[in-house]
Order: sequence, then structure tokens, then C-alpha cells
Amino acid sequence: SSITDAKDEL
Amino acid sequence: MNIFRLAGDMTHLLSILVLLLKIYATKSCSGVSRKTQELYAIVFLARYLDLFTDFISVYNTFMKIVFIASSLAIVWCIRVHPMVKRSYDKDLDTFRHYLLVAASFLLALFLHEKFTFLEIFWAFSIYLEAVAILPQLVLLQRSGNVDNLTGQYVFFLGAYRGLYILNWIYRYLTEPRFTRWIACVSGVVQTALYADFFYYYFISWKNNSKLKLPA
Repeated sequence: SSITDAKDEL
Repeated sequence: MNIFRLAGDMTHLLSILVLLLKIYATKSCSGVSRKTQELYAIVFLARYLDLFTDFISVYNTFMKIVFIASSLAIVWCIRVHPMVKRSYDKDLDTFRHYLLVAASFLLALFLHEKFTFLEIFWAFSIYLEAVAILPQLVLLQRSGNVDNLTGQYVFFLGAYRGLYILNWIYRYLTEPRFTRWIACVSGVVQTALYADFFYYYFISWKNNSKLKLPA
């Protein structure tokens, strides 16, 4: 996955 | 999900519950900055636009909805609820918060991960969250005396930010590709804003006295 696509934090 | 992240989310949730409890139990929002609460509502609405496009986990979706709903409920109480509204002192809450919104949005237009609608609103929400506590801190400083629940609300919010920094350090050490400069730098700035408050919070806790902020 790229840097940007994992917005897993709230 | 590591223990720091979970603890951070829980203290964040706890801070909101404390604030709702204070407003509900005392039917008053004295000492609470409506402007900070409105900024948080904007922060959550702007950041969680991805509710419609990305699915991370049931936990994430659930928490996002809780944060949006609770922030809107708090703003609603202060603006609309007849008894709560009466206790709102707008002469103490004079911070020009729209400047924070404008500055954060401008910064997001220049500093973002990708030039897309969602990414710009995400970056905007990160910058705005970093400074959203300012009207609240200024209000507490101006009113001097801080009631227990409002003090605890700000304390838990600050604890949430501190725990998120520990979470990033943990992730940086354990995830080889963890680089999230916008969130981390903004997060550190945000946490630093609480330093002064924490200093006086611990002094009052140590002396077992009421929290007072110097003018």
C-alpha cells in the first residue's frame, strides 16, 4: 500500500 | 491497532463523555468554548468524508459516527437547548475561530498528500484539529477558575493527543513503511499546546487544590 491510502487512524 | 492507539481513542471518547455529562448534569456549558466545539464538529465532518468511500473496520466506522454525532450534539446543546444556551457566555468566548478555519484550509491547499478533494479535506481537518483547542484554552485562562469536569475534559483531550504520539513512535518502530508527516508534525504541535494546561493541572492535583490558570 502507498503512504496515503491507509488512513486507519481516527 | 496497538495499545497506545486504543488507549488514545478511549481517552478521546472519555473526554467527550465527560463534556456531555457536564452539560447534561449541570444543564450548563459554563467554561466550555462553543467555538472549540464547532471547530471539532468541522474537523470530524471534513476528515470522515471517507466514510462513504473507504471501509477500514467496523471499529473505525463506528468511532467515526460516534465522533461526528457527539460533536454535533454538543454544538446543538450549546446553540439550541434553552437551559444550556442561557449559560453560554459569549463575551468570554471571543476567539476569532474563523481565522483558524481559513488558515487551516489555506495550508491544506498547499500542504497535502495528494491534490484530491478527500485528501485536501483530510489535511485541512488535521491542521484544524491541531489548533481547535485554542478558543477553549483562552476561555479557561480568561475565566481563571476551572470547574472539575471542564478541567477533566481538557485533561483527557490532552492525554488522547499524548497517547497518539506514543502510538506513532510505536508504529514507526514496528512498521517499516510508517511515514505520516502531516499527521505526526501536526499532532506534536497540537500536544505542545496542552503543555501549559498540563503544568497547572498537575500542580493543582499535587496540592489537591482547585485548578486555576494564571491570567
